[in-house]
Amino acid sequence: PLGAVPLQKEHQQQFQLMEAAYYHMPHPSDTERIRTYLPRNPCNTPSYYIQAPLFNSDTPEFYQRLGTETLFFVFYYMEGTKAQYLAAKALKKQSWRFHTKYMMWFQRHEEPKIINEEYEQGTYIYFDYEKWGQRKKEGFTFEYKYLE
Amino acid sequence: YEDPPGLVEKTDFLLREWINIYNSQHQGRDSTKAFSIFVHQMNVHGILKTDDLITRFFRLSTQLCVETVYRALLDKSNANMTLIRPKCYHTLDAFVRLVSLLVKHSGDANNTTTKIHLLNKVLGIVAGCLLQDHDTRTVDFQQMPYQRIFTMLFLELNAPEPILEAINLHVLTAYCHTFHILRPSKAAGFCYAWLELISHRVFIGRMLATTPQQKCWSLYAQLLVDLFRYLAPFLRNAELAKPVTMLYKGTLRVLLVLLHDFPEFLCDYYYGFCDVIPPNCIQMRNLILSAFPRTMRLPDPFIPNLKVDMLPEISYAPRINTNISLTISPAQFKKDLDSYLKARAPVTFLSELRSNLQISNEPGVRYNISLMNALVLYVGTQAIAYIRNKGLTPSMSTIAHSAHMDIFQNLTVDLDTEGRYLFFNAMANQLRYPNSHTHYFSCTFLYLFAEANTEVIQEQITRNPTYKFWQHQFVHCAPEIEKLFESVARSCF
Amino acid sequence: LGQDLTALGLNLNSPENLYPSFGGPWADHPCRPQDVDFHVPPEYLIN
Repeated sequence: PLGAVPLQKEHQQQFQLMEAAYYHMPHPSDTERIRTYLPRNPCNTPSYYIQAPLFNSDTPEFYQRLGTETLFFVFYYMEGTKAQYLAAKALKKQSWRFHTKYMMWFQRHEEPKIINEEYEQGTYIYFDYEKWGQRKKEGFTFEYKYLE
Repeated sequence: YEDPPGLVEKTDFLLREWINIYNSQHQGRDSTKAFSIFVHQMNVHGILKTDDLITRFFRLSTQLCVETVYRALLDKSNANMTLIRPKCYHTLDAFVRLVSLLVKHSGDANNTTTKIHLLNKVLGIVAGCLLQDHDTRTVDFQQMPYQRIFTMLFLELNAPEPILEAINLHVLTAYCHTFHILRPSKAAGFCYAWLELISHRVFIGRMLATTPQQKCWSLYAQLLVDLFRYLAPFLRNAELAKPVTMLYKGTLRVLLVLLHDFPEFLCDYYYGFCDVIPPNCIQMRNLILSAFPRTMRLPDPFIPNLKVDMLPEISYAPRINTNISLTISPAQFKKDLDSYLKARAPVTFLSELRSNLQISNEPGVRYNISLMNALVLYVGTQAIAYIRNKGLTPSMSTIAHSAHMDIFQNLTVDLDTEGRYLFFNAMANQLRYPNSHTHYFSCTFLYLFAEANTEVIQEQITRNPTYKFWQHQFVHCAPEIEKLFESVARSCF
Repeated sequence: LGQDLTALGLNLNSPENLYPSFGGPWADHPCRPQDVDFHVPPEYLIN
């Protein structure tokens, strides 16, 4: 019953400006901190690809089911984000420990020979993020105070 | 502006210095170390000597950064936007970092006044530059640089640090004032960035969730009112052009997040929102009206013999954060209204009611909708108090034969279809989750239907079968109308 | 008239709040964990 109301001059001008802005819509990365590797850059993929985030994909349970290699990828390539935090939690669940000085993840390869209050000495697997692979380290001393 | 000679060059030089420092690799993430050295440089160049020079420095810096972005965005040789944008971010983020460090370190550690003063100054300067740019470039205006500055500065100032926590409420207030100044009706070319700024997840989180005692709710509500006011003339006419559809969809998304996460917020401020949303904008209004407190368990409206009167909630009045009586004007009208409600005098009140509400003869804009809304809610709340004072509760019998019902019946009969539509909408805006207003107005609606002397009034109120709707002539006035009513009725029942 | 509210990319049945991962008014999907800032220990910031 109200019928249409013609736009006033002021509104027509506003519409013109809005329309111009419509062709410069904000980009998703505009409102995010700079991401060194994976910025928020949605790109169009074929419609039969998965389009929406997987169900529960932002939960610890989901991350605990990811492979170790994937967790390392997330940890090193998505720093400062919730994904990195969830990956770290999942790695710890798999008995990996982050060494704050070497900034690498270590896991016991076998029962350490020496264990005391400050350190344990033995053979470890560590993840070398520069050479991007797991390595074994004999006789390595794992100092607790560097334990994250 | 008459900047002192050499200031532009000096600012340009210093800004470049800082951007290089900020983006140099060996600085890594913590540029605080370089900051103190840089401040010394600013001092050496006399930038910090007077308040005026500081103001000029920020204005020139803002303009220099924005110009850099315009050049990059308009650089036709490199059309790859995903490469251009990060470059712009490096410039803008560096400037923001400088501002945030200056804010954090201005004055001594626990003196919040100087920090807030500086923040307000910078926000004001950036807003001023935006508005000037918007008015100068008009259809060539770019939102991105300003959106980026506001967003990154907000993220910087909301980092979990004790100094920042101490000034957070001031930061939020300053931002809300700035966003109000930059509201879409003032800067239509910035409307998409503006909506994204006020609905950024960190901004919503701070405004509506983490700040205690809902201190920012009214500020946030004001921003939403700014948005609805801007949209109103475009939504008023049902054909939506693409730019309006985009903004409308974005607004619905924000409202859905608010409905899901902060229904109490929508409950508290529904009146102000519905007051500025066009009455024919049913979907958006329903989103707001459908909010109910999370502590409430809603009854299933389809239970056949639902006894509304038995619900305990219908005796509680909803919280309304608008002072309705203030919005009823002019004062003489308010005075007459109160005296009529008290003693049903002056007798001329009813006959003059329509002329008080009518503001023009132009179809579609004949009535003062805000006044209509306020009148309906004010009379309704007075009626509920009046019935309670007599130790009764609202029902079909207790709401009748009172000055309040006189007014509603007069409006029903005396207004034309447009006016009646607005009047019924004002009442429909009160039909929400179980509360005393919902109860009173639903009774009033049904009473008006039963008392209606013409079918056109009944048709505008309800189509519920218990009122023998299908026997009315207007249902059968044309085969396609009959078909339409049947399909709608089937979908409802 | 109006929009299909179930097709705006918001999980309205979510028991969790939506705003922490709200992707913004123009996004068809919520933010992914790698989009959302998180206050991780500084040692984690290796780049």
